[in-house]
Amino acid sequence: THIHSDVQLTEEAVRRYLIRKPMTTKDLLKKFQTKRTGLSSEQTVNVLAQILKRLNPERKNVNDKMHFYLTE
Amino acid sequence: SSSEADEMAAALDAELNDFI
Repeated sequence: THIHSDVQLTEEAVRRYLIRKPMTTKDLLKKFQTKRTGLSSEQTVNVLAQILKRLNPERKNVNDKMHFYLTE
Repeated sequence: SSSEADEMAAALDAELNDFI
């Protein structure tokens, strides 16, 4: 069945965001809202966790919040 | 809702903290 989604939560999409600028987990979740991806909240958390573990991005604290980022 | 977003962020942070 076709699931409507205009945003896809993929490793490549996350990689592109993190190369552009450091982001918190909350920033990333805003980019992949469930109403845009068609995924459930639980799926979103699980998939994003797996992607971040694979990408293993650099981490830094900005304004006391952990941000992830990647360099090309 | 923002509280759902907060819960999701907390769950994701917890998953990733286990990984560190």
